[in-house]
Amino acid sequence: PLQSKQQSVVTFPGELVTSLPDLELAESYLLRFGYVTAAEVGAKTGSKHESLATALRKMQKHLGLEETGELDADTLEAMRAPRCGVPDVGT
Amino acid sequence: FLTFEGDLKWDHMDLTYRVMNYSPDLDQAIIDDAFKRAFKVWSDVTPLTFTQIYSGEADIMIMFGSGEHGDGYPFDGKDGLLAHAFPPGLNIQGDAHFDDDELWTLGAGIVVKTRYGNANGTNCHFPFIFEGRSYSRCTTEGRRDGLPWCATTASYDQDKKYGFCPSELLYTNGGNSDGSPCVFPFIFEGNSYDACTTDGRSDGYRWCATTASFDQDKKYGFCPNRDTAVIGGNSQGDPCIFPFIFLGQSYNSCTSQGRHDGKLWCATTSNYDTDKKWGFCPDRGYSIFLVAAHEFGHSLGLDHSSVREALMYPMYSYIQDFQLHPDDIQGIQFLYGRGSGPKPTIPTPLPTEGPQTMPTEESQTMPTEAGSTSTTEEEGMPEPTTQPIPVDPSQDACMEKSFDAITEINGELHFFKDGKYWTYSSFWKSGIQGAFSVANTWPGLPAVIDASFQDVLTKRVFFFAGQQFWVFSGKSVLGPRNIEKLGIGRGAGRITGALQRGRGKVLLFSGENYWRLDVKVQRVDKGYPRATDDIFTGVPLDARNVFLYQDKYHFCQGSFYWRMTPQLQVDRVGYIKYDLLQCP
Repeated sequence: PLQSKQQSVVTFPGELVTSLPDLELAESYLLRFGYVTAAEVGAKTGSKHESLATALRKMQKHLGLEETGELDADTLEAMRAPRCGVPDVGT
Repeated sequence: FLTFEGDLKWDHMDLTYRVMNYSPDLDQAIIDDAFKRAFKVWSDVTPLTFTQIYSGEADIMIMFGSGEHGDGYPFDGKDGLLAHAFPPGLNIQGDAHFDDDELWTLGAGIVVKTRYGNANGTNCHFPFIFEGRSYSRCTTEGRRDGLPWCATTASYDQDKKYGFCPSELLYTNGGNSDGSPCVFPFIFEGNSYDACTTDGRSDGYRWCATTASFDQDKKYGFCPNRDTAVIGGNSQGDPCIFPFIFLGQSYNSCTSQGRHDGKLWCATTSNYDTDKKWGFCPDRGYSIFLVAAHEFGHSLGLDHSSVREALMYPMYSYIQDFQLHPDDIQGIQFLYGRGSGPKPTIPTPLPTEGPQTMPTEESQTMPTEAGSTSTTEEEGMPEPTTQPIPVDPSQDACMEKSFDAITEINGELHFFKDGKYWTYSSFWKSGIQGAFSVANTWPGLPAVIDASFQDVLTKRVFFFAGQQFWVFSGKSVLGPRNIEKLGIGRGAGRITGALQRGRGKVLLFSGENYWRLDVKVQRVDKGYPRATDDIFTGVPLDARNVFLYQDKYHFCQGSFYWRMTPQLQVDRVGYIKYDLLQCP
């Protein structure tokens, strides 16, 4: 049945108010799990974009996703999925 | 599969593990069992053995923690990172850590193990009917002492089966009070508390005093989570309070009102509008067994796999009937070998066109008609890494006419004969495993043993041969010693079997008599021996093997066995070879 009155949305104390923007989420994910180095994340935008695309492609291949090199919906969903904290690449 | 750089692996097979602390989400026994099964995933396909120790440094130290928990790799609250582990080696290497901001279950929602009552510790059954009303959580209805309870069947009205739910009023975990319940109110730093608190701690674990004053007595314990304990929010671990007021409305159950993501939440005081205390209601949670099995793969030297169905794939997914994937089996056997088979060889790279060319698990482990667990060329399946093993009749349990001893160890039936033994697990249904060498697993034992049993409490394994007995704890052994030390007279013949009877007692059979052994003091009780047929009527008097299996007593003679229920009723007579060994 339809709600009789408009649902109010509450900000609950102690809860993160905003979720990370997609790009920030991607950068932190790729860095944390070894697909990209801190230097690459901090590089100038041109080469940064390139290295992120390469890192995304590497991550997509490693996790059996379609290798697009883009921050598509499947890749973002994978980045938000619960998982093991051990890095995928490197020691 | 991938291993860590340099193929990091353990330099010994008999590994030890220790559980440093426990999540309040699950009863400790359930967590212990899940870890034991998680290790068994790997010991089933390698020569590795895992023994839990309770003090000192183990190879694999296991702990629960939240956020930064001491290793410089912080967890991240609910969801996201679930756990992590370190590759084999000394100190923190090999250790496994689990994020206690998650809700740990067996993957299908909270598991509420009961204590006391009349249900022998079975889990709550939700929903259950009590006085005609349905309950989907523990309740204090019908009691004046405020202790939450539940039915362990669908209807308390009909079956009258119940147990008490986890609650700080019933017991505490850890601390220094041997499980004593909380005392409310208690005084801490001059303040009075009438509920569990996280005050004074930085790790967020809820605790209470087990006397009226912590300031004076310093006695405390950690509070188990109630079944309605919330996750996250700003009062993690506190139970929902029903009814609670939210935006002027009264709520008797969890709600997603006020949220746009549809997640269920509740208040942990009676009025959210004034107190603003809340948390998420329990959901399916994460299976501690599945996540542990993955992390233990890291502890043994496996890195993440890119095969989505493999256990070592980095992302969590709940699988009800878990089976280890061939990719995981190849990986772990590359590091440690297959057990009795050849030593690890470096596999040639697999073709890359996709999973359909990989050997399926059936081709790897299913027994062939001769009862062995190998694959042969005529099955036509590719087998890139091992040579086919010809079937050796002397290794085939089904060729044996009788066995020296039969017993259940770690949930698996063990069949001993002339220095060899086979195992059969009804749980894994992977058929007979072996033959293994007794001397490899239990060094120092003679080739022929007469009887064996595993002590339920300490997991130590006792072996008897002639007038001597041995006690193994993992690989370390005490013995041989003469059975006279147990108080069994010199005149007794060889021990032919043992039945665990609970409360640390084991019945030892010899000839037509039996003794009752107190395992803790390793001495038989007064008033024994007694005649077997005084109690066990309808079974052969001089049975060759007597053992407990799946909670029933088994008496063997020749190729037959008599099975007796705990109520001392013979409920089956069958063939050892076809029923117990499952020979074709």
